[in-house]
Amino acid sequence: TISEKFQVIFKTLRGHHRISEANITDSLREIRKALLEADVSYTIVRDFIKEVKEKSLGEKVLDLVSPGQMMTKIIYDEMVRFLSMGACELPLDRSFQTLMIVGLQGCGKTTTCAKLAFWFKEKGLRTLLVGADAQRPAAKEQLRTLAGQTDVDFFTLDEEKNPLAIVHAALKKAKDDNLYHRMVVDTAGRLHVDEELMKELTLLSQSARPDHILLTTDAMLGQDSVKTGEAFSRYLNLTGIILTKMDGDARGGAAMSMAAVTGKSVQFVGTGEKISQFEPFYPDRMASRILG
Amino acid sequence: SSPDKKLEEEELQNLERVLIETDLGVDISMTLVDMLRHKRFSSREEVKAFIKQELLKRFSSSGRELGEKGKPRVVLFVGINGSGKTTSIAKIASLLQKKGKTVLLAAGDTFRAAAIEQLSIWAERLSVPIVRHKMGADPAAVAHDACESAKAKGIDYVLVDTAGRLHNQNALMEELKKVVRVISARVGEDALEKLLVIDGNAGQNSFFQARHFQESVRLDGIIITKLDGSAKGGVVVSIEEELTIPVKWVGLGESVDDIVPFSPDVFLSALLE
Ligand SMILES: Nc1nc2c(ncn2[C@@H]2O[C@H](COP(=O)(O)OP(=O)(O)OP(=O)(O)O)[C@@H](O)[C@H]2O)c(=O)[nH]1
Ligand SMILES: Nc1nc2c(ncn2[C@@H]2O[C@H](COP(=O)(O)OP(=O)(O)OP(=O)(O)O)[C@@H](O)[C@H]2O)c(=O)[nH]1
Ligand SMILES: [Mg+2]
Ligand SMILES: [Mg+2]
Repeated sequence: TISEKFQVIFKTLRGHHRISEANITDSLREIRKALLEADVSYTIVRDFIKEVKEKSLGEKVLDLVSPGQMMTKIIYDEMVRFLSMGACELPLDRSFQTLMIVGLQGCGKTTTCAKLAFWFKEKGLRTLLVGADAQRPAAKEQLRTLAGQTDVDFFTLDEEKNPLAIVHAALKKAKDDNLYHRMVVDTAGRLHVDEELMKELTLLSQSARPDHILLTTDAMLGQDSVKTGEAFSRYLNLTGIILTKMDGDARGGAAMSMAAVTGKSVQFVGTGEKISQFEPFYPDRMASRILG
Repeated sequence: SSPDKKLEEEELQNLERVLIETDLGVDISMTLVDMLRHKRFSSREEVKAFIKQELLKRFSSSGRELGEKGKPRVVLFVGINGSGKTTSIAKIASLLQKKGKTVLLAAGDTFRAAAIEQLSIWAERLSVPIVRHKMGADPAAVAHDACESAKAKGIDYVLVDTAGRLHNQNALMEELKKVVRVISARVGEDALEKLLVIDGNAGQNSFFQARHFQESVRLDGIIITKLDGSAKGGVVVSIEEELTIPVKWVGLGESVDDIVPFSPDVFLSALLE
């Protein structure tokens, strides 16, 4: 665990009065290994270690603090900084806003759409859930069922195979009914290497003109997180990230890679299959989790 | 021919990065790089071949086919949420049909919204019978009914879907054990095959999934899905080496034909390209 690794750092640096390149090499190697095991992407780990090294070597060790404690604090603070990049919260004003939920297959988008609707409901905002996944068997039915469980309105075109047409019709309904503060659009999962489907997403966002585009990411995503983040950023104007399945035991290093590469931070985390298992993201808690 | 020489440190660092980025894991990657550091090579190809041979050694298990014992033979698909269980069932059902086998599906995910509907659509597309109860029903009861129905109709294979579950959630792992007990009691342990479905995009957590599922229900094999993306699924090397669970199939897309048998050789070539 990282607390064990920090103990190693303490031991190595005990008796030293300042942090030098020689006496932190082993510590940095330990931290690097821990981050890679936590699924933080290779290049992000490299950048992180470089930052930590520069900051550590630049520090005059205070008389009251041991070099070990100083370095531990630098590592933790730098992690929180990486995770807070591009941090911003979803606005809660009552003007009509559209959110589009995107991501790889199976990461939790449909469930997250319902969770967002429930979260908005608790804030006094009325949501229209839009089933624009016309590809996966029973995807519309899944969101319809979740909407029913959440007592939130649901819209789709049952026979329509083109998501653009569904979103277009949903926007019209939202405008005509004039009842909703938020419209949350579910989309089909897709691989970021699937150029045709990524272009479809660009077209969808051009037509729906969402105020928020949230990339849903499985907490257990591996080294591919950098490529995933880069690709979705390239095709869309992402506004934030949602990390799902945080009730599992994955360390969640992908969160760090995603934030670093998209410049957007995680805004919410899913903590279970229930609609209510959804909470704001806390970088300090995530830092402790990734560091193990 | 060019003389054998040692690899430059920069080259070794680059190789370490390439290996780690496949989700192989830090320990295996560093061990391999240390091996490379002390050897001499005459070409890049030789380096790649060496790495491939070293990794090939770690695939200890045989038995990559679907078992044949039992009539019906019951195949239980388990794994964490969203890994690709339901879709993989459709793919395996189609494969079995092509081999002239009769198949029955069991809608054993009685929890998630529209899970039964999702599998029912696949059953309809494949023209295979499906046994299902209502949402909220006992999954063990669905599995039991499916076995009864298959026995009565002389069906070759029963493919049982289960709800996604995180391996660190005890109550859910206990529920799974109960499903296994009920099926085993009905058709016998030898006629039951348990496959873990893992997401090819996942990182090191796949190893812990495999270990926990293995501890709860002895696994007969693994299906790794979504390798049609850019993720390489390198974590299966440590699963095979340390847990000796054979990877049987690879999912390569969302259509019913997008599945191939797992071959360590093909897998490693793709890993290192
Ligand atoms: N334990 C847990 N399960 C979750 C969480 N979020 C979603 N799930 C489950 O993950 C699985 C996949 O969720 P979906 O909402 O269908 O995922 P998706 O991204 O819409 O999938 P596709 O539309 O096929 O790409 C389901 O079993 C969900 O119940 C979470 O925070 N924790
Ligand atoms: N690209 C790709 N997508 C896949 C593959 N296998 C499954 N999927 C997709 O992954 C998503 C989840 O698949 P499911 O079969 O619903 O997964 P599951 O494990 O049954 O999910 P839960 O029942 O919610 O736990 C769907 O969108 C599938 O189409 C694959 O090999 N490649
Ligand atoms: Mg979905
Ligand atoms: Mg399923």
